[in-house]
Amino acid sequence: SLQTPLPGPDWQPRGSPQGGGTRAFAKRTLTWRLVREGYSSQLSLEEQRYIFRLAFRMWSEVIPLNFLEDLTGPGATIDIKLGFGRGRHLGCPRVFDGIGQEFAHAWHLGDIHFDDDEHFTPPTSSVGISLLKVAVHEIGHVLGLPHTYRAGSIMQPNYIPQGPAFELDWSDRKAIQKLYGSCEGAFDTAFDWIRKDRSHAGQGTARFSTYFFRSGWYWLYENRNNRTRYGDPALILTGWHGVPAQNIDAFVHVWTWGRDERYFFKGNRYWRYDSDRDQAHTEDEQGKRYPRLISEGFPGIPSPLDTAFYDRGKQLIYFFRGSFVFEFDVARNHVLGSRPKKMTEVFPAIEPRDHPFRNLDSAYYSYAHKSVFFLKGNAYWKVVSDGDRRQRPWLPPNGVFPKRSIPETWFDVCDVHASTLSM
Amino acid sequence: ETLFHSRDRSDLAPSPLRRATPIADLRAAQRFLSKYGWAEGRPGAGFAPPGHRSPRRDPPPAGARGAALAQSLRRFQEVNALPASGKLDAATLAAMNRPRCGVPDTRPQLQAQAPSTAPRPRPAPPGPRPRARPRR
Repeated sequence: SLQTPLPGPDWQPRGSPQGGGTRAFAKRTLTWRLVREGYSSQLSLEEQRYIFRLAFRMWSEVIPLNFLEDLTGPGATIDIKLGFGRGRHLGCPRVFDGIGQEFAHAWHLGDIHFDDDEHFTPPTSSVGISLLKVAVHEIGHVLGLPHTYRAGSIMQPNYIPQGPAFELDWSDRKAIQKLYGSCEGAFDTAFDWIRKDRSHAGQGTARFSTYFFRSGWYWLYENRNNRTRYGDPALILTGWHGVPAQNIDAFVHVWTWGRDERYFFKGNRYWRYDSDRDQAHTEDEQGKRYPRLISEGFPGIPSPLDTAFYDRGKQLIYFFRGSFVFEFDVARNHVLGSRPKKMTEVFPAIEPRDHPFRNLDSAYYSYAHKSVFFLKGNAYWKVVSDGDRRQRPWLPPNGVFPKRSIPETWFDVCDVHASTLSM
Repeated sequence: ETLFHSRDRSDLAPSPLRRATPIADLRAAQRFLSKYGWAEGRPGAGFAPPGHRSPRRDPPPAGARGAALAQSLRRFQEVNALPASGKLDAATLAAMNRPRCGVPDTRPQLQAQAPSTAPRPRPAPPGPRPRARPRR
């Protein structure tokens, strides 16, 4: 009865994201299908399926869930079923009302219905109701998100017509990650790619882009936005021409006054990348042909490597393998002291026993943080930087701060199902 | 078929039958508030529009119903950044007629019996999904 007094003006619908919603699935890969009896009469079938594939992928880019379109399994085993209908539709007890007002709804057992009387349009169109936006919204419900009136949220109850391109904003990402957690997983390598530019005044400037590589995929990380680029991951094959298509061991950018050399390492070989022509060199200006053996180009360095990074201040490449680190003097082209050192000796732990010790995934110098990070599994250790020592002189040079979790610092670096990779 | 003459069917005039009935009066507004979870009590319960006889008990006195309706309107108006007058004004009716999702505003999904696109067991209690696979 409505007699019961209601909470005050800050009332939020029960179950709203401020209350968090409820996680709906325990497994990591969910299947979906556009049911045969529910094809729309407005868009081609391929367009409908493409838009749904993209809608699922957008959620998959920010949570550790993958979505697979399953066209063959028994209907009862499909986790999320989508369909269009008019009026009384698809055996649903909730009748659609025709053009206007209610355009779709979602059931908690994973059925999503779209009112085919509405004028649904593809993402490129700026008229009608974007099927992509509505699909992302309804999938959000099936995953457990309720409505919210927060401006900018995809989970607002009313359709907000705006430019064709839309993305999940920060708060929607945090709301769904509250239900399903953040994405984890080890990287093969991480690095900042320097691009040289000219300012308007003709002055030389340098910009950097941060990349994470895993298996055959990579993400560009937008440090200023605290997220990966919309639409990543992408295939290494498509973004980096002439280097191995997966499982890269290391990247090193030797950058001094006289040198600007970028090397990818895998196994016992290495490739030099031509930044201007955006492809690997086959032969560089010194007549060296690539790929080359690491032992040729870097005498005394073993392979395969775990990882490596270049210290511009010391003009040293640190090559890591097992529990050892090789300090390679790029000017003299040999290993300092002609022998490796223990990683714990060169990079001592600040907290006893809180150290990666061996088998790093990646040693990454970040221009955004002006620090080196050791990445291993889902954790990272930050190396004491010059800035840290100016503030806290007692810190040991190259000391290693205690371990933290990667998703605490780099957000939304999520896999997607391989079937949706090259969308 | 729905009549059209242009090759690209751009003149496919939607039949007037298929247009949603505008929410234009108090009764329709009450149905809207009830349908989308703005009436308190059992989610989606809503208040009985005037003249409705609840089977189990006498309807609340008209005054209480009016106060309850005004309260529900105020809540709906607040979240839609409208003046929380508690009165059904034009701006509130316009907000009710905007294209929207059919899921109530106070729950993550529709909770009634799932549609029969695939016969499924009784709706699971809210919370983690039942482990067992739904029987056909």
